Amino acid sequence: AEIGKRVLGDGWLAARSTEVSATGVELTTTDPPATSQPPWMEAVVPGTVLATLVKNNVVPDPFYGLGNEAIIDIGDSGREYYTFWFFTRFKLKLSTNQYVDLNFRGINYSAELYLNGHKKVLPKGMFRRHCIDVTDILNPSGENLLAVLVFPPDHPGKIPPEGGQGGDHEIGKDVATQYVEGWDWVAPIRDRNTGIWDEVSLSVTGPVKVVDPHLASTFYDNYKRVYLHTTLDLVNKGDKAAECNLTIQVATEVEGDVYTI
Amino acid sequence: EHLYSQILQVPARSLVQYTFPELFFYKPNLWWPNGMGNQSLYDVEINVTVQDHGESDKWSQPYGFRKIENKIDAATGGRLFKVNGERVFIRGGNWILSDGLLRFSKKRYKADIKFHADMNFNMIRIWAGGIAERPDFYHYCDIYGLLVWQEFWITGDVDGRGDPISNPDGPLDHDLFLLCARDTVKMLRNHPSLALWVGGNEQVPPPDINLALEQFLQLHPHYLSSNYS
Repeated sequence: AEIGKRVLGDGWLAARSTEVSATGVELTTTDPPATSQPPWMEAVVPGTVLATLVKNNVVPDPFYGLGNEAIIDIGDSGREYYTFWFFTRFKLKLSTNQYVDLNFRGINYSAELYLNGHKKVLPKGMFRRHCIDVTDILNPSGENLLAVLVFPPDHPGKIPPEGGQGGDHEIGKDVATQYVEGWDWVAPIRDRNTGIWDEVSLSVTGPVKVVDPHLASTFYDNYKRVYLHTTLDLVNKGDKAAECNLTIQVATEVEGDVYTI
Repeated sequence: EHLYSQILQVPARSLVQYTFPELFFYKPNLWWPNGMGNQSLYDVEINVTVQDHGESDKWSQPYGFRKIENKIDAATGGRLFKVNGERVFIRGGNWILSDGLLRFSKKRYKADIKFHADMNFNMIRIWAGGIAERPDFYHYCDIYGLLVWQEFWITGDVDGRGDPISNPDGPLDHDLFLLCARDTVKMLRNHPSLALWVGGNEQVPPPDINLALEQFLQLHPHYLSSNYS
């Protein structure tokens, strides 16, 4: 596999958890959903459960007219109603001494992950990245099945009949978006933004991985002398010490087709 | 002089932190907010190769050289900003998020942020009741010169106010809040558009959270020295 990041943005399916009888292990081994036949539907990733329901015309668009009034609020339906499975397949076959991490840049609020029958837990918190080393649980055939059971915030709260700022304020007990119980001109978000709400990716590396470099600069002599300071973490996933050549290069080319005038 | 390589050994099954010797630049093109100059960006690339294996990992990010300072003005109570030593008259817009269904796309971020720049704005304040914006959002703020005022997820009306009074001590799990805050800072800290972190919306977070955030975000003493050579 090529070293680097690969986004898993296409081909996702979703289904309400209460309408799926298979377990996570079965979904990712013996009983994967074949197509977007009910209860499965095409999923929006990144996006919320509500985005998936809107895409599939299960509910009206909440931001047009009074569409939001036709969607049941999680405070009335219960959390199970907006607890959803997300499923996708990907092909990946590693070479010797390669490693792969499965990355979620944002899940609201917590999740269980199943890859080829193996379970991992993604702990709660909307604003944290999850990085899971899945090297040892990839399928040797290169065909991989991934299912993610996403749970809503722990305290979605209820919306009082009169509405109001922040609803019943329960959402503030969680580390999640707070406008979702309604705010100023914002109507309550019925699923409280539950979902895989940011990028999902695979990152393939050799034994040594670069993690979270930090760039900072210092300025002297009226900005004539400038120094770039760079710190990073290096993780060796291998069983033996790695002799590395680490290089930093700074170029002035503007990336891709982006130009500033 | 803008290229540096280092041979080093990383022990098996371990994490090491490494700091490169600083790279020197003479009169680099500086990054400026919208309306004050160009948004000059340099491509920073980091590669690691491993003996008997070859390329092991690579990382890159556009980076802008800029110095942002701010302080509360004693006379007016307002916050004053300087970028690269020049005072900036802030013209800003409030931001919750791009889409209430969180269907974020680069195309939409680009359009939204360019629109702010076209309106002659130079700052976007991301309200604490919304989200910590995503790297793609910051990327286009880097490109179009929008300074970003990013708040953490504490708001008066679900954390401490309301009738009955709500969660006066903030979220239940302070450690989780701080873990999320640390991770968010790590994700966004290299963007030149990132100008200011704020604890919450129109209020101060619970004391332990506030103190921890202040400690996370303190400048390293290295950057306060004026005698660096």
